[in-house]
Amino acid sequence: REEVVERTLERLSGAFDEQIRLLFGGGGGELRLTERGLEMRVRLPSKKPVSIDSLSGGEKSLSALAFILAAQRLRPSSLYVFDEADAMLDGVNCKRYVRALKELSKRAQVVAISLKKETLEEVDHLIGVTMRDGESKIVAVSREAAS
Amino acid sequence: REEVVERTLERLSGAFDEQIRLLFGGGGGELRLTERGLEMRVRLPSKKPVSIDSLSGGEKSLSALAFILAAQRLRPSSLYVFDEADAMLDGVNCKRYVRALKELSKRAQVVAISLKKETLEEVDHLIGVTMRDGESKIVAVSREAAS
Amino acid sequence: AALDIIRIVNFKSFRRAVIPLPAGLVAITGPNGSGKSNILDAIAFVMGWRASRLRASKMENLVRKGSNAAEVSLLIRNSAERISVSREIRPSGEGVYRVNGKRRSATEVMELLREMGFLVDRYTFVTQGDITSIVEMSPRERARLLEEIS
Amino acid sequence: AALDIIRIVNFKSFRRAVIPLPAGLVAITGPNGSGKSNILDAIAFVMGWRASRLRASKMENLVRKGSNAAEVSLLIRNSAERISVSREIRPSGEGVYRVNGKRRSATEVMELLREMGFLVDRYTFVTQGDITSIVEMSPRERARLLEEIS
Ligand SMILES: Nc1ncnc2c1ncn2[C@@H]1O[C@H](COP(=O)(O)OP(=O)(O)OP(=O)(O)O)[C@@H](O)[C@H]1O
Ligand SMILES: Nc1ncnc2c1ncn2[C@@H]1O[C@H](COP(=O)(O)OP(=O)(O)OP(=O)(O)O)[C@@H](O)[C@H]1O
Ligand SMILES: [Mg+2]
Ligand SMILES: [Mg+2]
Repeated sequence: REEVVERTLERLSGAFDEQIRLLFGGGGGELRLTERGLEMRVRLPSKKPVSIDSLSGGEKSLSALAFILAAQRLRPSSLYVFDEADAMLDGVNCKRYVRALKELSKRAQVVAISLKKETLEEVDHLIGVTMRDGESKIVAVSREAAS
Repeated sequence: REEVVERTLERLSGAFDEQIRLLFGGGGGELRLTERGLEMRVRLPSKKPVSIDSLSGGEKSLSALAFILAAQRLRPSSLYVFDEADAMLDGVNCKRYVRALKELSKRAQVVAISLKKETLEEVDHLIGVTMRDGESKIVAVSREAAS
Repeated sequence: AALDIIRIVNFKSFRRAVIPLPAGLVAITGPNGSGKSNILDAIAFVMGWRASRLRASKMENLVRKGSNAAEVSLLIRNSAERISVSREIRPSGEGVYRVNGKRRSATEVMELLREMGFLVDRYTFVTQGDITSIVEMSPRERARLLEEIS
Repeated sequence: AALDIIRIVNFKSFRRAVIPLPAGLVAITGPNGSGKSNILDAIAFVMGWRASRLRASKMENLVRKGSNAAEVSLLIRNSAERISVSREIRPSGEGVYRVNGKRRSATEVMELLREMGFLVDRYTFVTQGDITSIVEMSPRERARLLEEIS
């Protein structure tokens, strides 16, 4: 059992490192098991390495996404749902985020809730929701309705 | 002491009710002291009342702002700083948010960090920050640089 | 396996809705408070989450105000098969799971969903405001995530 | 009272910066990771917050990587007076507060700031991701907020 976890960790850390590099356009990451538990290290391109709690809101969001994408490679789920995971991302990072989700959607079903134009422009299908007469209504299931 | 808290609560609840009405264009709110503590109730326009934990992310953000603005009337601070308090707000609510901050800025100093165009368009002054050569740099302290 | 259609009856802000999910990357958008997160809640509800994980202090709060029962059905395509998995909250407050219309235990439904690859965890279902928690959690909590992934 | 200028030396991602705050509603914007939240941290740092409240596990992590000391000064206008309040982290890790260049205790500085109306609480300084906490906190915690406001 412990050996399974060790081997999983090795693969997970490698995948995490790759995802960080892809999402941030450089740098790298590492997952390491210590007495404290599973520690996460992220090194961003052209930046001095700092502990992950000092990362910005947007940087934490992308690092978390890198972890999720790494986990997907090891233990795939049939469905992924992201509720405003791009809330703190700027325009450039929204594009990186939605392109990563697009890649993920080739291997799994992916649904993302978003208010960001830069994200919504890139998806294959858009479902609109509104509140009318005190009830939620689906207003469209269409291709690129928002662009 | 308990009387002070009681009287403060009465004024705070009234102010909270007013701020909810202003921020949501209707409805109302109430703050009530019970054995469980300080309970918060929000009733939104054209919606069935639900407990505050069932509110949406955007609705929670505005309700929290209503509380802060109510508290300001009772115990004013010289300075207010909001770090991406509009992260979950849609375009319409960003306008309501920034207009409330603008009103607040008549009585106190207000600084808001934001990535939202609908918010940034309405402020009096914009300070830009970028990362260059591994250090944060202030790039502008200007009026409406982003519009 | 793929989630083809979500059918919602009197769940949270939805009175009646049938939501087909097309293939490819799907986004849900709309104004604050319109019901986007409630759709995620509807899916997670059928997949076993309890009220507290769905922004409700008890099961009854998941039922649309003014109604006395709620039901969400997920139409799943699994290779050639089409399977309906649903969960109902009866007026009594009792919860009932069904597969293709037949009543099943929660355990049986969770097992079936897991077999079809539906892992409903914090690293597959990211709820609003929760994305940064993977970075902000303690190393001990993250070690538990590793356990789940292994 | 009003905060006129923030002067930052080797604090987090800032090497050297002088940030004047104009009158009226001010917004700070820029790309992810550029240093916006670090400006809020700089202000809160002088106003007494400890490392853990500033996304740092210890004081040393607030010092810009590669430097050995940090200092933030706030130039405050209080009616006709202009007051400088600063806080330094020395290479030893020791913290030093100063008012108009003279060393003061933390307690004295907190009292001075409070007298000038600077209340640095969770309902005056809303940190990133924290806005909804007022709604999501337990009634007990909110009662404690009421205590602070009373
Ligand atoms: N049992 C219920 N009956 C009726 N309405 C309900 C019930 N539970 C929740 N709601 C309503 O659902 C709304 C919130 O919906 P939801 O969280 O899906 O919004 P959202 O589209 O995700 O918005 P946001 O963009 O702000 O996150 C609330 O306004 C609430 O009034
Ligand atoms: N001690 C330090 N030395 C050098 N850089 C640091 C230090 N502490 C934090 N940083 C850097 O500060 C950056 C984060 O800055 P900040 O949180 O202010 O960003 P932000 O502009 O608020 O971004 P976002 O929009 O994503 O919230 C991190 O990338 C980190 O590398
Ligand atoms: Mg939502
Ligand atoms: Mg920030």
